[in-house]
Amino acid sequence: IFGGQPAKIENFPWQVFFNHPTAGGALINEYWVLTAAHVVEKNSDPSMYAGITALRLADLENAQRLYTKRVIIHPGWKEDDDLNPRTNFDNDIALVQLKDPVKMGPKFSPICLPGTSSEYNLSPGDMGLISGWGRTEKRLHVINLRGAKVPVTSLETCKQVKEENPTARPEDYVITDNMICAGEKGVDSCKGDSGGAFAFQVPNVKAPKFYVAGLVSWGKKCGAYGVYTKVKNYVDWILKTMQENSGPRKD
Amino acid sequence: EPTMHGEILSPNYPQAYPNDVVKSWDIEVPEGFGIHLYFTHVDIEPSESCAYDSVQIISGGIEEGRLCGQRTSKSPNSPIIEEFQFPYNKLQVVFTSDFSIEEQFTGFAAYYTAIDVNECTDFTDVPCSHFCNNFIGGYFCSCPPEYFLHDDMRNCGVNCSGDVFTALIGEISSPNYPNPYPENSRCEYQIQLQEGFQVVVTMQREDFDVEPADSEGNCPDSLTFAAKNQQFGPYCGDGFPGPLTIRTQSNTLGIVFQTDLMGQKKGWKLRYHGDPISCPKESTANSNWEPDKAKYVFKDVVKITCVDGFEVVEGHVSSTSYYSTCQSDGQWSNSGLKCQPVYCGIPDPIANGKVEEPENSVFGTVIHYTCEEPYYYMEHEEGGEYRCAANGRWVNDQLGIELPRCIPVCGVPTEPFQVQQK
Repeated sequence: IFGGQPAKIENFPWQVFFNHPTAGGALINEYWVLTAAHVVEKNSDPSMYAGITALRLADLENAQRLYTKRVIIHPGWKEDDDLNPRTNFDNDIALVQLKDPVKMGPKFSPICLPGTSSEYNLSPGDMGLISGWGRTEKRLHVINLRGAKVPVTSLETCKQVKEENPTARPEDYVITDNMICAGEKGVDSCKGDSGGAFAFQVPNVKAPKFYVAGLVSWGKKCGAYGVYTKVKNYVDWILKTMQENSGPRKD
Repeated sequence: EPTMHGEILSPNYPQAYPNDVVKSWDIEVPEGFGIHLYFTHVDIEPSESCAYDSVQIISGGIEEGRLCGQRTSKSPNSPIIEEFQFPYNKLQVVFTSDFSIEEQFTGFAAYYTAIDVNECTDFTDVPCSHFCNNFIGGYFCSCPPEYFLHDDMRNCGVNCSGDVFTALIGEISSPNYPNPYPENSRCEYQIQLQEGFQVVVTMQREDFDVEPADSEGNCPDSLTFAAKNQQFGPYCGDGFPGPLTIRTQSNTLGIVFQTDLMGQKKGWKLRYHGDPISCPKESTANSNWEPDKAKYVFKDVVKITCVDGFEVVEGHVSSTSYYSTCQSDGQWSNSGLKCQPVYCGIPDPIANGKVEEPENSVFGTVIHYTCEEPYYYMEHEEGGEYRCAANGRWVNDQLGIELPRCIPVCGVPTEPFQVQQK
């Protein structure tokens, strides 16, 4: 997280830590974690922890380990070509089903899914929260969770970002309506934050309540604007996938 | 050995009897005879009330006579000086002398013979209930026509026992009714109806006239009913003193009519009929009877159906109804069965929620499931209340028997993320 500040897991109780590679995910209910497809595309059994603020070994030992039952990547996600840098992050979304339900509490709590109404359409300037243990201005990754508040901006803004050391042609990058561009100078998500929730307040409710509008997906560089997977476009897929893969209810 | 006659002489008779003598003779003649004792000679020292020397005649422990002095026959044609007749067959004669320096006395001479006794007339107590026949040495009793002599050979009665009435309706009366009933009789009747019927006796007050009770309330003649463990009577008097309808609660009834020797009256007449044994219409709780009747009788079968939420449990099997039959003893079969509230058991637990332990889990009990707030909420807002239903299940108005679900509350962090302005 660039331009962020220390946070506690109680601020983002839906935040799931993915180890190897370091990434994030969002708990959306007792059995499912939402993350970016590129986080789990090469790892069908990711190592996950929930309910932790700091990534010290002792903290991980006391954290709640989440065990994978299956990983389901969105069918529209194109598999990585090792030879070329990835320039197409369309449909960067995946679901991880857990073997055991997460017991909710002050440190474990899901984030809501977006509604499908127009109220959930984001406009430039809408402010959302990001969180993660990824790269900061000073470190490749951090021990303690960090969070930041970033504004939504137009996709064109992200399209205009120039890489300092381009590994691909600017026109090769695919930007679609399945993505959200957000950030401002100095405030951004970065490597290691992938898959984490881009959270917005549910509109028109009294008590603050957050839903996952986006997932940290990619960016040409860190520190200005980043691209997030627009979760609203996948709600049907998410619900359908969860329903199809839910076994007999245990309660 | 009993003898028909004999002689008794004082000691040394006809010589003078000695001083200080006590001698007794036990006279016995055959049974059925009396004793005629007579003295032909008496010469015993005279004294006031024969206090010194005497001859005593004792019968049955009672002194019947005491003689002393010199006696002579009052009749020139008879040697008998003194005589006694006793209607008993035993007699004791005792001679007593004391010391005396006076002139000498010769004592006494007496004879006895067995004499016939007329048992029919000689005694205060009449030996026969009806006809008494004397003969030499005894007597016998005899009875009028229709009577028979009882085993005691003294009393006559009529042969009135043994009748058994099995018809469902009938009439019974005392012998000779309405003419005077026989004396000294014991008439035993039996009413034996088939099982399931009770004997009901009806009596008209005017159909009863039996020798009334004495001053102490005892009936010399009486009519008594006996059924199972209960007795009705004894009854006597002019007009039936008991209830005019007697429900015996039994299919058998014994009737005893006892009379004594005296005071024969008109007697009695009764009617009886068999009434099907009825079983009480019990108000068993929480159930309905079918058919619903005002009165149930022997062999009636009712279906007892528990009202909603109640069941009858037999062993490990429960059902909503059972059958009961009115039995011959007036009791219902299966009377031990009762409709009791349906038991729903311990409510199932749910994940991420709880339910309070109900005091009892019977029909109508209400329980509430709750979710572990603030991290879970109930999927259906009104889905927490369950009621123990008639089918023995915990039922929710919306979900039926399905358990409520506690859903994680989403999007609410425990602590809000505060962005520090720089």
